[in-house]
Amino acid sequence: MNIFRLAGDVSHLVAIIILLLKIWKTRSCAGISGKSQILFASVFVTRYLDLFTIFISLYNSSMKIIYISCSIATVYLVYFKFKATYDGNHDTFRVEFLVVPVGGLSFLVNHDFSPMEILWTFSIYLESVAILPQLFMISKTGEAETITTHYLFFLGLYRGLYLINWIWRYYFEGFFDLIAIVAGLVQTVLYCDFFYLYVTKVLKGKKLSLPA
Amino acid sequence: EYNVFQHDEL
Repeated sequence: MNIFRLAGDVSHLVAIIILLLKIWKTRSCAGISGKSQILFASVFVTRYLDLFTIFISLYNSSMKIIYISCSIATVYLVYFKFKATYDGNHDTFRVEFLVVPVGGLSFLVNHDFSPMEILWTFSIYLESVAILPQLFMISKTGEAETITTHYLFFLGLYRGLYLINWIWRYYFEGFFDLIAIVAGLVQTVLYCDFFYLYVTKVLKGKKLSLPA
Repeated sequence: EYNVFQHDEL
């Protein structure tokens, strides 16, 4: 464990908690892409199946349980409890265009052709594009609530910190996992446009609005 | 040798 990976995990946890609290406190999921939340929940479920097969550390297992339960709780809030506030008209990204290629690729490019490893690979590839429905929805509505931009900032930051963690681990441990690194690069690059808007607008107290 | 099949990262 190194400081960058710990900071990444904390950033990820902060993002998940921010979103959950935003929906719970405002009793509204306006501006939130339910499709992205479903993708994130499936990312966690497919990646953390090893919860039942391998024990790495208390930290590792407890974080996995927290991520899975928070993401499923978020999906529940969006599609059931606060369904009336779900903006389905703008959450129209065709997720099959993500899931099918990602599914195919995880069968073609993986470390080991075993069910657990293919599911892990699927999860890594899916996570790199899971935010697209959310970014697409923001581009369609032309704006995002400030709390939602903070959620996206920490979510994008987490994988960026993981990239530094992988540089650290390559240099000090000779460890590197090309699948995770390439997917992590794609994932972080997808946020670049948002990061620019976040820094130039939200951090200056303006609302994030796109030229619709 | 790091066992890549035992992913120790979240």
